[in-house]
Amino acid sequence: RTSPFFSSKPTNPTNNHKIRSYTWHEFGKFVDATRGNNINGISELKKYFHRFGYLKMDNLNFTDLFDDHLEHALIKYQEKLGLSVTGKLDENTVSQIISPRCGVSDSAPKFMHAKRH
Amino acid sequence: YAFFSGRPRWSRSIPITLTYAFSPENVITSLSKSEIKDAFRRAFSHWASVIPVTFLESKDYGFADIKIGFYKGDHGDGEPFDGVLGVLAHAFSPETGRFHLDAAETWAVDFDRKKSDEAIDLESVATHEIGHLLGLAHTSVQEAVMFPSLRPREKKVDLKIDDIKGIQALYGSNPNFNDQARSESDTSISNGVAL
Repeated sequence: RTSPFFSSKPTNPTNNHKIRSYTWHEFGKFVDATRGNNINGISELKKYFHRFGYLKMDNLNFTDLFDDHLEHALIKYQEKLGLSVTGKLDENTVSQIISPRCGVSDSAPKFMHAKRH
Repeated sequence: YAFFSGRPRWSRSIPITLTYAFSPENVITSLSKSEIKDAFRRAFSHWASVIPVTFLESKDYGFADIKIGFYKGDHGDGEPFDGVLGVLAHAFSPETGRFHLDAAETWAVDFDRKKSDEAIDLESVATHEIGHLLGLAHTSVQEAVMFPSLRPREKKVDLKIDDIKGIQALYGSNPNFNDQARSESDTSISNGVAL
């Protein structure tokens, strides 16, 4: 949880400071990664997409292969958040991914129903 | 705008009064209690101005409808916080009322005083999470309060048309809400950006 940080290019011209994301800063190295590549650590990105409702898989042993599932999740993410739909880990998309956010899932969330005891 | 699965909302009859209280176990030290309470009071007022719901602070945490707490790491709901930045907060859908914030963040109520590059505006996050407590899920509209991400030192507290339409679909309109004025305000903002 110390340096190095991933410093993203701002997508919003009114918000021109650099984002230092500790939790997801490793995702910065995935910029320009493409389908078919085996990339060390990209399973963590799959976990991210699973957590926030973009990657639905029964088997949660995520591999480091940039596969069809990840590409599909990426496209759904780009569509949902109003990004250019490229299916690629371009800089804008990665910048959005590492931005601080709410922990509630994005996709038809059932998260946060609780029973009263 | 979007709703949670099954479109849950607070089911009591309108007009609704919801009480909120702060956990006695709060561990945030960078802001005073009064600063925190003022930020939440403003956040609740944004929603109360557009729907027939009133929010009242209560000292009785156990019986409050909305229970607010700052927690670090694993705090018992299966969604542990992750330290500085990353996930900032989460809230439960109606009618559970739990509202958790990551105590590890550099929470701020005034960016002129809090110079950190990692400062997160408390009122903005509170306004967003109250949307969840009332039944709104995340929207695709980037300018809206219910968009899922918030950058450090960004302030986003004014409800946009998308937020207002969504919440009024659940609860109806506050009789004192001036739809025309809000629409014109949003339009002028859009025109300003375009220019």
